[in-house]
Amino acid sequence: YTYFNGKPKWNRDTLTYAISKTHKLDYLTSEDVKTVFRRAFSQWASVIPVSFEEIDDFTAADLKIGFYTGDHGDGLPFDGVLGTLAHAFAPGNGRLHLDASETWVVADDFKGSSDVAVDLESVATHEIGHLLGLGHSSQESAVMYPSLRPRTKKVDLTVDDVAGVLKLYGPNPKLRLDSLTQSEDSIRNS
Amino acid sequence: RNLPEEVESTAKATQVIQVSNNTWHDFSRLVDVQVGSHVSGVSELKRYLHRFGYVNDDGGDHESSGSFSDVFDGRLESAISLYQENLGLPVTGRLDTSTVNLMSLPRCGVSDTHMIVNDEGIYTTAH
Repeated sequence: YTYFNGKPKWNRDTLTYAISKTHKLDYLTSEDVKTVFRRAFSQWASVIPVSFEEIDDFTAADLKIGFYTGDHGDGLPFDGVLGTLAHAFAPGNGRLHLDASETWVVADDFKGSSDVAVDLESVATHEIGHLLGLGHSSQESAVMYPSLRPRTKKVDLTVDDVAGVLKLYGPNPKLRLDSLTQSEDSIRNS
Repeated sequence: RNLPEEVESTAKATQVIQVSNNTWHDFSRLVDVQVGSHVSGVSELKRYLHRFGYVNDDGGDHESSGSFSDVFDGRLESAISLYQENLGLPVTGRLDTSTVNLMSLPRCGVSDTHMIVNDEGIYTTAH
């Protein structure tokens, strides 16, 4: 696991987030998107002593989520179908941008989806890791690994993801290590 | 004779649409390209690696026009080795199939710069 230079982190135990009402997709309902992000945030909230609160006020939110195409003014233009799927910024900034050109899927399976379908929950969980201060991982099984195949779901935090975020924020008192996909002692070791 | 041309032009149009909707970078034609060779498409690979922090602007190869050359030089070999190390691939410095396949996959737009040795030679990576 890695961190952004300087290991920035949030110093609050509650972070608010909002999903843009203007930068959205016409083929997914806002409820669909909210459900996906609630699940993605709860993955991380179960590990660290930070809770995430959904609010409507996009301007006031700590974390700002939206779908954008091409050059959207942050110096990191998106590139159409596939390629770069999304990006997020380090703690303190809080922006999470998803490429609206992708074919985003929220269902649990990819039945009937196109060859270039991308799982929204997998990308959301990865980008939230960046919002919390994690960089990319070298372990292909990790949520924080930079690449994601189309029509693939990867939402379960691995030991690598958890060890990295624990080092930044410490453990959630209710954290149960055995719920992770890998053995508990490898977490304790790391 | 209108029909054949018409058919042909339609076929071409279909082909262009098909290609433009396809995966973003298809580097498959660069598999096993050797250091020192000059192959069309190497410059696009350099742009890709530059985008994610593996090739600097001052790579000696970055012409003033902002473009890279198609020469597979030593700097590119080092950049590929670093990419392979960071992405958990066997570090060969060569464009082997697994490396090229991974580069052709969709990915997060956040640069890998934070995984790379910084100026003081200190890894910003916590292992």
